[in-house]
Amino acid sequence: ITIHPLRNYLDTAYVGNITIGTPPQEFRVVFDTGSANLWVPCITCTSPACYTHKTFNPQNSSSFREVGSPITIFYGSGIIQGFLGSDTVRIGNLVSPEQSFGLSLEEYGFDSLPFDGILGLAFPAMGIEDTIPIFDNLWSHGAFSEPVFAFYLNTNKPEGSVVMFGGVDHRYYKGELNWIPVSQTSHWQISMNNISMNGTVTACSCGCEALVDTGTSLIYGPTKLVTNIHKLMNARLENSEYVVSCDAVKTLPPVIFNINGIDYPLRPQAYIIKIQNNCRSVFQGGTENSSLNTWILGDIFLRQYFSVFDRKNRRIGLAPAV
Amino acid sequence: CIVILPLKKMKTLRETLREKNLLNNFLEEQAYRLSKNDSK
Repeated sequence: ITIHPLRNYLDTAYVGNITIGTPPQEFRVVFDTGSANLWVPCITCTSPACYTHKTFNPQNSSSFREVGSPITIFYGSGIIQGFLGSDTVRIGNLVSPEQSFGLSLEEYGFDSLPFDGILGLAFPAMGIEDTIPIFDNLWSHGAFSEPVFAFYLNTNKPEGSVVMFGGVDHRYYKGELNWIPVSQTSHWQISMNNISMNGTVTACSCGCEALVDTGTSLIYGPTKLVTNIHKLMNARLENSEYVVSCDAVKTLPPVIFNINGIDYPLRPQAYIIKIQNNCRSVFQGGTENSSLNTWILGDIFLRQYFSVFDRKNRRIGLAPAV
Repeated sequence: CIVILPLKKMKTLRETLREKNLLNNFLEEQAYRLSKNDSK
């Protein structure tokens, strides 16, 4: 059982459409670099979450094949249980034939979320045994000129964000891509040198690991170190959220992630979210529960930096997003 | 060729729950449910 990174679906927000089956049945999914399985609700799912989501009906697909093995997938904030099937899956004009995917019969923690299922883009080691993740299936069928995918997550507008497969469109970033080797091929995991504010290293002083995870919204780190960062922000814990004075946005320094010798600053406008009349920090603790000395760079970071995931060279490219 | 798929930034559940003042009990119930499932 692989526990997928902490996923704060409360704020997960970037969703795209895929179809499964013949004729195609459409679903809204999160394209998630923090997991490697594709699953959607089955029409026979009995959980409340399935009543508010689209469900897959195997009877209505002539290309569906029931594999049958039971599956359980654990996420930081939810669990699904169901069984494996296989069918034709389409992402835009990419066609993944005989694609294995999960059909959920029970879901916990996915109630009233703005997506039906999850499409995992992590390495096969994270996937359910004897299944091929969709990116690998497409790659093996020669669907890509370059086995890469990339994300541009728009900060303000609901539209405008994209995930791209098979190459990189340079319109979405500024300057050059900085390439970072993947340190471990299951998550999209990289090594970080340190995290600093105002020229002082505040965390990860002896180096640490970071998961680049589009399925997590905020930024997670070890609770103790996140608490240090919150002290520097004068943040206070209120109803399980770290509240900051909204005026602080004007005076706080950027939080700088040094990765592979390059600084990636996050401005206070990016790490303090204003909703209604209060401002809260995007930093959350808790990663020590799943792996020591590990951070999770979620959408908040990936909105500032266009990200390229290069499977052939096992590296991640980052550049300031336009 | 590059396949570019639009992603839609959805209104987040947290914002919806906060607007309805339901965020706190949602988090408490969520924590309870997950802990119950952990034991299961």
